[in-house]
Amino acid sequence: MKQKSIGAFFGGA
Amino acid sequence: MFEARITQGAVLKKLVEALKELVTEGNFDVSSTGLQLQAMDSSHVCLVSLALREDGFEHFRCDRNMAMGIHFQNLSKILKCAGNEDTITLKAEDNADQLTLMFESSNQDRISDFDLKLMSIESEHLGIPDQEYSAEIKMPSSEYQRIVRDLTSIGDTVLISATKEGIKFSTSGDVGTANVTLRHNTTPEKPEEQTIIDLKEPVALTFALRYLNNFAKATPLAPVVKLSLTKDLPIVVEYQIGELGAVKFYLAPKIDD
Repeated sequence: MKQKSIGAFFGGA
Repeated sequence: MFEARITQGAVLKKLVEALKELVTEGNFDVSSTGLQLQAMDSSHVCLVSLALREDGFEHFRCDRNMAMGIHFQNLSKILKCAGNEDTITLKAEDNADQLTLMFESSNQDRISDFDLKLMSIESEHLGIPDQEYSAEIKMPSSEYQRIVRDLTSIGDTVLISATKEGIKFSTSGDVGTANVTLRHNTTPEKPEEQTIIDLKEPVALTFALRYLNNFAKATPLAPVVKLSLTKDLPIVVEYQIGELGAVKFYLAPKIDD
């Protein structure tokens, strides 16, 4: 499974 | 100038202990409404959002909005010098490069002050949308701590599934597998011992246990933790800090390649 970054959900990097 | 006084200095000590390993540095944004912090961990997988209300402090004054760049390990070193019963006052002049922390013992016979050097931190604020969650679970914070600690010894990731049967935490690793299910339970008289599952629709998400375990460092701050889950969105792990405010941890889910 792939770990998404938090910025991918809330805007930003 | 900025000045904030908190009689229960232990709360501030616990708060910084809860954050210091997850977040190296961040800005305390102070304004007339209170103190806020938004900071990501170094891998940008989770976000801490802290909001302390002005009226939660015994005294609060902030003439100008300021961002005070804090190195949390350094702040922790200073707060370790405060007694658990001490009243703590935070003070800074406008545009200051240091934050003064004053500790007063409960019988006022010992007063100490420390200056923490402030940092200049460029931080972007993420926009966290207000939203309805598919499942909201309130449980004793000690229970959450126990589950994530136990499962961390078995596996690296946890599948959290909320259904009308309850909330289930599942993991697997070299040792084998583990499942813990909590059912909705309002039998205990004390609200902080109840498990309350508010389910709009079933949801199942996978998360890295390392972070969920780290969030449990906030356990001493609150008897209850609230988990909020929605498909394909970060989990929110929220601790209410009495009347003072709340700390929320957001963790991005793991998603199938």
